[in-house]
Amino acid sequence: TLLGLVATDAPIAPAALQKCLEEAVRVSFNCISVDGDMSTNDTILALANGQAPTVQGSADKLPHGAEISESSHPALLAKFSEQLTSLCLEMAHLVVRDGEGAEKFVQVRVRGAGSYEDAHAIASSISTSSLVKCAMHGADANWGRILCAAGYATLTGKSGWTIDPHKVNVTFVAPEGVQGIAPLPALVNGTPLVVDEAHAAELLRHEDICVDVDMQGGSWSAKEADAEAVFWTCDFSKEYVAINGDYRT
Amino acid sequence: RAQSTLSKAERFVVPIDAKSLPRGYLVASTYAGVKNAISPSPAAALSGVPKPDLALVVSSTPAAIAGVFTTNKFQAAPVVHATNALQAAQPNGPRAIAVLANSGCANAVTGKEGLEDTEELVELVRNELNPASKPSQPGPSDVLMLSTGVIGVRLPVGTIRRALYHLVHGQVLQSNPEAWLDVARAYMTTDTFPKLRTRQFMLGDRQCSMLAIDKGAGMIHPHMTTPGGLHA
Repeated sequence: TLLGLVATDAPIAPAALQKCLEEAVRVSFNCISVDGDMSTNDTILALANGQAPTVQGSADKLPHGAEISESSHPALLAKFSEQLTSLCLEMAHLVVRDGEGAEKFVQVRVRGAGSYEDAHAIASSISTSSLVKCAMHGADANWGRILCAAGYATLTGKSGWTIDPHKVNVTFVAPEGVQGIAPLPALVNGTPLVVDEAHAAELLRHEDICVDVDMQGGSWSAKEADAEAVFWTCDFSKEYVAINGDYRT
Repeated sequence: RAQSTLSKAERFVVPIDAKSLPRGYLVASTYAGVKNAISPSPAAALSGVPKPDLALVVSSTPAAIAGVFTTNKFQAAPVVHATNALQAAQPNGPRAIAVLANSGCANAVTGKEGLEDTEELVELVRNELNPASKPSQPGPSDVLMLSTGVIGVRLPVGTIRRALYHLVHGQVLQSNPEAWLDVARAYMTTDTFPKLRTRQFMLGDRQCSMLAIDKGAGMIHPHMTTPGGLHA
């Protein structure tokens, strides 16, 4: 189960707080998976009590007792929303890093889709695949499992956008902070390349693994379909089975 | 970034500066014995210092509150309670004075009795924090609850009630990094480390602080939304 609590002393009106939380969760907690199971209890609450102290000398004064809302202070609310989203992202990543038995932290970025929802669905499908997660555990640049999981993703179907198998690129890239390792394209325009195992091993030996899946617009042109979504998951290890074979209801 | 020999706790628990804590919150946690009441384990009893499993976060003034909840059809009692509380909010929006959390028992799939258990406990918190308030005042609840742990078992209300009295009246409500870290520990189930982060930023002339706690290690694939009618 995912539980979370955010407590701030920022003066945010309830409706604005709700909106900011929804947006923050949409791109953070709703983009993680450890084992593909949704709990009966997942909850994130946010509290804002407005008790933040005033700093003397600041030009931009908030009246005493005023609450920030979309209509009253849109720029300040945007700044708050940015901070909340950034914090939620960090907290969501910690959950993935502490996933039961997890040894790897995997980022799956899907680009060139018809909508955020479709990109999210594809990224979610890849991130939930047991076979992809096992491959990540074994440091295996297994583009085939990634492609397979992308192919059965449940798309929204609203816009008519679909994946074009002849346009998909799969690339393994170095995680942030790791220098000097070139990206490793494994599939280009739906065609597999010969994977340099040494290069793959160099990328995948790291705890953090980044997979980039570019749909290149799919059934539309790349200009028409440029939506992207990022999902975070972990590998699937023997330890996960040990923990959950032991846990009792 | 290479595989580390350090434990996750050693790598991901970061020191918290007291100055970065949000103002106007007091917190406390304790070992209430929820886990032992649900699933007595001789091994756990022999494992040394018991882990906290009950935590209370109190705002000294009614705080704006927002929430997102699981879309699982079998929503646990605290989810149903919180959803109702937020939906029944006054015109100026939902406000809360406290959030009670327990680990060890999810209070899920416990039916009407499970919801009554949640209601009893949040009412107890509300009355203990504010003895002047009339019991069972009509209106939306301004105390919410979070539960996590085993599904299908009722909360040990009596056990929690005794611990709650200690949390509220035992001079243990405080605001410092250690107290917040213990609250994060009380949220843990199969987590290997407590998850707590803070940050500071300016909003106009206000020096704001924000703190977050979360937990989760398994049964993790959230899709949380606001219930109907709750959207901003």
